[in-house]
Amino acid sequence: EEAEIDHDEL
Amino acid sequence: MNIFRFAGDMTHLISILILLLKIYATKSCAGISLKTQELYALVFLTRYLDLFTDYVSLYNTVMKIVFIASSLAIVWCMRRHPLVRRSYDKDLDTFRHQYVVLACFVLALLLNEKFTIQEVFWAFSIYLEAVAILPQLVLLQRSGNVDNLTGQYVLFLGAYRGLYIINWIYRYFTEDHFTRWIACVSGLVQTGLYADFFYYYYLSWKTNTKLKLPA
Repeated sequence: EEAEIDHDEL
Repeated sequence: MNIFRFAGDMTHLISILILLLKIYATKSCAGISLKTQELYALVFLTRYLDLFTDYVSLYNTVMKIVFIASSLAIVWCMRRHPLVRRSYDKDLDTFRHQYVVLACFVLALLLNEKFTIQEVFWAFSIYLEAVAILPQLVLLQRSGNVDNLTGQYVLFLGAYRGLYIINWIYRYFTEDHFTRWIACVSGLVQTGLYADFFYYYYLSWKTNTKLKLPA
């Protein structure tokens, strides 16, 4: 399962 | 969310609002590069493609909308506002920013987190933000005009960069799997270019203060 890419920074 | 990142977002937003208010209040955009402002608007538009698909938090969504709206407002003012547009240094703002856009897009096709539309555009926006200050830097070197680039604008822009780098250092030490190589490396390049901009800003500001003959 590929690590979900989370762009939490603006 | 850590205090450094929150403060970084706030100083970034304040720097944009200071510029917008300055242009609107003085009805002048002398010394401001429209190309840099257009690149910033493009950065936000391509970075926040997930605005309506991924919900991170209310703060995140609100800030994305505010960033897009304020950067587009500056571009609109400089292009359409009858009074403001007259003071635009069209013949000095000649940096070929289309090549920068192309280079960033090609780099984003090669270097991205995942080869999807959203991730390629996200990486594109990260690279583009790093070099977006170049037209403004060139215009400042040519015109030396800091009328509308107030000291506060530069101060908050510098604070934004500094706080984001501290945020990355903080996250690196506090979160086990924090790896944002694209954002961090590009962010460092961006901070380097900002330091160069600040240097020329200081030179122009110093020259201008000398030019203003004592009353």
